[in-house]
Amino acid sequence: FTLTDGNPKWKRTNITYRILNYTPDMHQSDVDNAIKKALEVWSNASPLTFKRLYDGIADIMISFEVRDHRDNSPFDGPNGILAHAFQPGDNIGGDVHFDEEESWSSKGTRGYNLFIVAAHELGHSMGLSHSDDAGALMYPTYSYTEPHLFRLPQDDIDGIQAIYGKLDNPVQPTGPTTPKACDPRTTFDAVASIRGEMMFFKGRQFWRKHPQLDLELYFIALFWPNLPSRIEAAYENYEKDQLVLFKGNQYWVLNGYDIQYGYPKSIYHLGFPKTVKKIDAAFSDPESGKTYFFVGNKYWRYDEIRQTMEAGYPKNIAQTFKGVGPKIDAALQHDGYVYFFQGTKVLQFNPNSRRVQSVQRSNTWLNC
Amino acid sequence: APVDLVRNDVDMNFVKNYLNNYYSSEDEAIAPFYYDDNVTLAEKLKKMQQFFGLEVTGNPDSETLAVMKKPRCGVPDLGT
Repeated sequence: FTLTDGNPKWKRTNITYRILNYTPDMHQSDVDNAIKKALEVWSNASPLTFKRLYDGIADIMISFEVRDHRDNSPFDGPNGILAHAFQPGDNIGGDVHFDEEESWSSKGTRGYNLFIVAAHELGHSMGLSHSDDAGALMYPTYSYTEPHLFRLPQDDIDGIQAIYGKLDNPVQPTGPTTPKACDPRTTFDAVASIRGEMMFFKGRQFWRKHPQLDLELYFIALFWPNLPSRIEAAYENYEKDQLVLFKGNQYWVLNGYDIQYGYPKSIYHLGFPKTVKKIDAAFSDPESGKTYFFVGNKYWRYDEIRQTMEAGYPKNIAQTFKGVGPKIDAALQHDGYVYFFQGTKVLQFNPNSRRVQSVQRSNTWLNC
Repeated sequence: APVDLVRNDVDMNFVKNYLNNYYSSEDEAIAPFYYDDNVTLAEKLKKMQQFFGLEVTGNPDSETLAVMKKPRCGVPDLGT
């Protein structure tokens, strides 16, 4: 996180705000609610409290503005600049302006979510500058997050507490941190190949590894806004050029950037018994068209061509994959080997000798 | 061979506007007077690339342009 130059801050912790006008894009109650929730993001992580005023001068005056609105920072029409805010202080200090020419929304991925943008701008109103942590709320570019799943990232919690101190509570809030590829503690939720690239899922984000490009970290929601975070298993279906993702007892089938119609579906459609609540890991073998699913200390085998779960399963992982398991985070078949990711380690399993051939740190796959 | 010069001009104007909006800082005021615009621009570009974790080249490559074209907050990334 970064504090605004000169470390400006409110001298009081009881801050007032006023909503001066509304956007026609949303119901007024939805605007009120988005602003209230955005303020709670900061009051839940610091000693700050917010009280709404309906007339007179409030510390934070919130309005929707168009183009030049006489603050020396004109808006630019649709897209580009979405909003801006001023550091704590008198008069215009703390005020938040939204570009009325944007399409504002309270839910879904159409338009810009007012709650997300307001929460970011109010961070400026509290004295925070932009963070270079790509997972932080105070990162300058817009990234959609499902509002009811939003948790203030740790970087922003650290930032607001650096200005106003901690909550007067023995239990302090904690938030998600942005994964760092070369952290020795790096583990993966799920791993899959897709059209020659590799995807390593971790929390709300995934690393994309392309043979000719640098490693890149993206929000899952940037590519697939309707997918949940913390994907638990993934594999490439080579037969159909699809990526299959699992979380809980649901799965999604993706073709390129598109989630196929009718998904998510229940994993029980694939033939799993109801006792299976989640899939730990999966990989598919392009030669045989068989997909292996790992659950606890057992695995199932699915025939992608016949589209049926094979008889005789589940089997014990240790029976076929000696030295592997019982708990597997992610699995991947690559260059004739099967790679099992378990915590910070990755086991290279040789299917011919049926032995673990080498053990390395998981993030060697992220060029570390 | 020079390709698509019109588009390049548009992109360079876009890059200049972006950097002036979000990466103008006190450094600019104290930069030596003999710095020409391109040097200042390249320095700002490097700051921007560093901030966004891009490869720091000082050139507006396609990856840098893609980040610049994302919707964003209007508050500068550096300075007050």
